[in-house]
Amino acid sequence: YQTFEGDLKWDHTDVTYRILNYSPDMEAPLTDDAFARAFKVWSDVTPLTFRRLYDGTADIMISFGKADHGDPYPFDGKDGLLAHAYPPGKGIQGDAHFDDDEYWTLGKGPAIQTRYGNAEGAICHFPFEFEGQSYSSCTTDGRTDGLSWCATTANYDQDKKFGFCPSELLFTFGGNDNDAPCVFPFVFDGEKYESCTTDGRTDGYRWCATTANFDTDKKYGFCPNRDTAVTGGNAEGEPCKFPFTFLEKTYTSCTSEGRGDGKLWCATTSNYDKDKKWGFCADRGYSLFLVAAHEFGHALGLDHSKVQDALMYPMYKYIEDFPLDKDDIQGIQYLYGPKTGPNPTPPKPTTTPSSHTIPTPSETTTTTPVIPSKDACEINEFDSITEIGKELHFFKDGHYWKMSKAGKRIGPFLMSEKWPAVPAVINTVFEDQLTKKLYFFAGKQFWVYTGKEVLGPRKIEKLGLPSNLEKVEGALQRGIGKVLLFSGEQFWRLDVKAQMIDTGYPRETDLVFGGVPNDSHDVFLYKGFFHFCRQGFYWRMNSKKQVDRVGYVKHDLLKC
Amino acid sequence: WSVPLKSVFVTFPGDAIKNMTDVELADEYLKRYGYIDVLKKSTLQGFFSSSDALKNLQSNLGLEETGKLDAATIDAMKKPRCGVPDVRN
Repeated sequence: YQTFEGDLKWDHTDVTYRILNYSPDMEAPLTDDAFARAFKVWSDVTPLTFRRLYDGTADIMISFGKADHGDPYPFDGKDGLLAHAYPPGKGIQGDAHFDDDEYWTLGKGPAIQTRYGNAEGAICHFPFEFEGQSYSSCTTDGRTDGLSWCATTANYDQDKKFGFCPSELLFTFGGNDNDAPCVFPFVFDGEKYESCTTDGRTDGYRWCATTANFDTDKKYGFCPNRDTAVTGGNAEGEPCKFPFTFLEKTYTSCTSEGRGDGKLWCATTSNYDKDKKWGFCADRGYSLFLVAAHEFGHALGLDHSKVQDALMYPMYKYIEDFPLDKDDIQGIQYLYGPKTGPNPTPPKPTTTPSSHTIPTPSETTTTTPVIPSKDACEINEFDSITEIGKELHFFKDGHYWKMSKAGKRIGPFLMSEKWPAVPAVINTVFEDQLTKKLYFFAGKQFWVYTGKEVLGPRKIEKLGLPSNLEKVEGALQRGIGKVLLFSGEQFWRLDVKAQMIDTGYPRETDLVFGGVPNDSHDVFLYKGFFHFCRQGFYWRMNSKKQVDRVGYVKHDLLKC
Repeated sequence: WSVPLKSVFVTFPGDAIKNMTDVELADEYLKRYGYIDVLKKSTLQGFFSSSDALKNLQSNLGLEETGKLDAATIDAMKKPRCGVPDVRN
């Protein structure tokens, strides 16, 4: 760990903070909670306490802003630089600023707290089913008033639990009219506006009048971003318009075409070529909690750490169950010392629990072994995905699932029952389209199954692959008898009949397959499309080598 | 991501993200995060001749200290991060 020069630190332990404004991406209660949890990360291991102020000057003033936001260090648009904070001291020192050109979430996609409805403010559940159709975002389907809504359980048809999603028709935030909804059309500077606008502002935030005439009433509020809205570009807050035309081609989903940075974008009108209105598509976003916890580390006196797993490492990395690294704890305790006194204890029930709720001694004194998940929808990254007999198969830790031809997910099945010679953890598998033989790869070995007969294990170098190759991570069947084998950022072409790699290989993946992650951990052919996987996402490439879709493995392929 | 093949790159209106070469990206990154003292060495020649700035960055980010603008370093520079400089002048 490192501290700032002179070991800058607060000279008191009761540190105050104030949230000056909110992002349109997240509702205020979710934002408040993220910041409170971020402070708790540090108060859990030090004697520091954090108290929120609602006016006046606090030690740590927290704000969202875009580009030039009032200090000498402007933000840089989407991605890149996410936030910054100043070490302890007076004035701007101790303050934390968050780049509002980012898409702020809890790190796993839209975190949408509902209002009204019958779900008591629960978070939207994506995907959810409504009238037999699956929805991965809020929708206005089923309504005539234009209000977008979502189910808060997986199946609306069954549970009937729903709430309304943030929209300017429901409420605004900030401003001066107690979060009243927008009134459309409204008049501003003599002009009529039918939607939220950034006109009249230099900070890029979208606003609307909350009465029919701003010029006379001066009542306004900021518009919350809908989950379907784009960020950045020149149409912030507008929804994607599908299909749209770009360079005379039609697109039905977000695309990275036209960009050199791989970022997904869409047009917000039906014709980009004519209207030139666009923005970036919603992604998983950045966890406000994780970024805030890092920035508050600076605000308390910690500089960047060289330890990659430390919270104070300068790069963002999403971690689901966040643990504070030893390095961070040592750093903050160097400045403020360890936490003293007892930890608060959770409240205990006052009634005597019935016998079946009393934990058995074994439950309280021993550690329950972790059982690998048998639910494919709980798995974040599969060992291998491949099409066998026209059915997509998903492999993980000795189990496999498959999508039936009718589109139904079935499994798990034990790999050991069908392919007993193969180890539980494999790296890739493919079916030779001509002979229907199955080739399994695990580490530096491979096996070939013909029905129930197996050959192997054999060393992959027997195929002509380099002896220092650690594993084969993906396979693409290319015509009859040829298969591309992927590893790292390279691929080889295997002549299946000759059982030998063709000359002229390896080749660099990014030189042949442009627009996909060049460090995919799984590559496979499905329904004639190449699929490149990275974490929970896949990039689908058509035969013209155009990436025509980026989607979720779980939602789109596994139908979770 | 690898660059799309046979694609026409478009200048998108209102795009805050600049289309930069790797060298331009590195130059800006090293300046922004304090690896190049903007007042002393404002030219690329200044840091490429010594490559100390790159080595310093690679050391800070836990990368192999090659002193060269290699793929791993470029990749690291493209990752989202905190805006507080790593090196203070």
